Formats: sequence, C-alpha cells, structure tokens
Amino acid sequence: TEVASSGEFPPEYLIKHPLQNTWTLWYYEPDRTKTWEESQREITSFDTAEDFWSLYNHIKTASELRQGCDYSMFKQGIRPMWEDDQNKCGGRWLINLDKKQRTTDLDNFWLEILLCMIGEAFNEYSDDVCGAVVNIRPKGDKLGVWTSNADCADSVMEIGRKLKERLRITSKTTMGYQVHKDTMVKAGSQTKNTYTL
Amino acid sequence: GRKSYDREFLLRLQFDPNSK
Repeated sequence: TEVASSGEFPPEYLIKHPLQNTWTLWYYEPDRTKTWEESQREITSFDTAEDFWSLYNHIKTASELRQGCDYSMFKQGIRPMWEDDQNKCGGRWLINLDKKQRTTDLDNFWLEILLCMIGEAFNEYSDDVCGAVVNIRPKGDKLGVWTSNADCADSVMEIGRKLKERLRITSKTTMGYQVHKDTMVKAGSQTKNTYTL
Repeated sequence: GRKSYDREFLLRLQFDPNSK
C-alpha cells in the first residue's frame, strides 16, 4: 500500500494480529414464533484482533441489549448450546450479577471474558474453552464461560482461577461451575455447583 | 506456538488507526 511504501510506519502496523482461533458471535432474541434454537442468530466470525475490535465497536454493549437477549461468543464450529458435541460433556463457570451490577460491572466483565478468550489467557487450558454467554435478564444478568469437559478438574479450576483474577471478582460475586447435564435436568430450579471458587 | 496476547496489548489495538 501507499503507507507501506512511504516508509512512514513500520510495516508490522499494517499486518492484522492473527488469533489462535476463529470466533463466532451469536445473538439471541426471544421470538415466540421461533424455537429457542432458531432464535440463535450467527452474526459473524473473525480471526484477528483488529476484526474483533471492528465488531465490538460496532455492536451494542451487553448492558444495552433488551431484557431476555443474549450474546454468545464461541469458537467457530461450536454452537452455543448444550447439545453441541463440544459442549455435551462440559459445563460453565457461572457468574450471577445483581441488578445494580448491570451498570457497574456487566460490560467490563463481558469484555474481559472476551479478551481472555481471544488472547488465549488460559494458556494450555485455552483448548478446553468453548465460548462464553451473557444473559440479560430482569432478575439479574448472568455470565457463563463454557468448557468442554466437566471431568477435567485441573483444567476447569485453572480456567476458573484465571477468570476470577482477571475479573477481580470479590466476595460479593460468587462463582460456581455447573455441569450442563445437571442444568438440563434441573431446568427451572437451582443447579448444584460441581466446583466453586 | 500459541498465538496469545495480553489484555493491555489487545486494548491498545482497540482505537489504533493503523490497525484498520
């Protein structure tokens, strides 16, 4: 390009930063005429840090979404649902936020989770991360980080510890890991935490 | 190796005009 040939900027600034994985953003909006699965819309996929920011800067923040809506960001090829092959033996680190935290913490936490995922902050355990979901709900918003194997305690705990550190989670916010299979059968009532931090 | 980036590096790219 012109800029590159002028020598004005180091050429590395013109190269996008490739991510380890390609990620897909999903958006869920409740629609009575559709099934839950049909209401999950795949928005777009990206595989560079710059393309992540183009997308992030272009869409509403999580706190601006209507109640009942979700954003999900998953590795390409993994659908944001329990039934997916990559999720069916897994679970999620769940962070429940109280109503006030929608204005104080929600957007910061969600961005931090996204940065952890695209930046591969979980090191070798990053391979076990499937994606993350933010649920905007009247009773309190939820953030979930989904991993592929609930039986891998080392991996689940390391991912949880890193999340807690990066989100600077204090005692006012509890973090528990719930196995999807437990959540599926316990729909509507409290699911037990298999791991806690 | 794994293509990993720390949070400060990623945050710097958010509004970097040269990264577009």
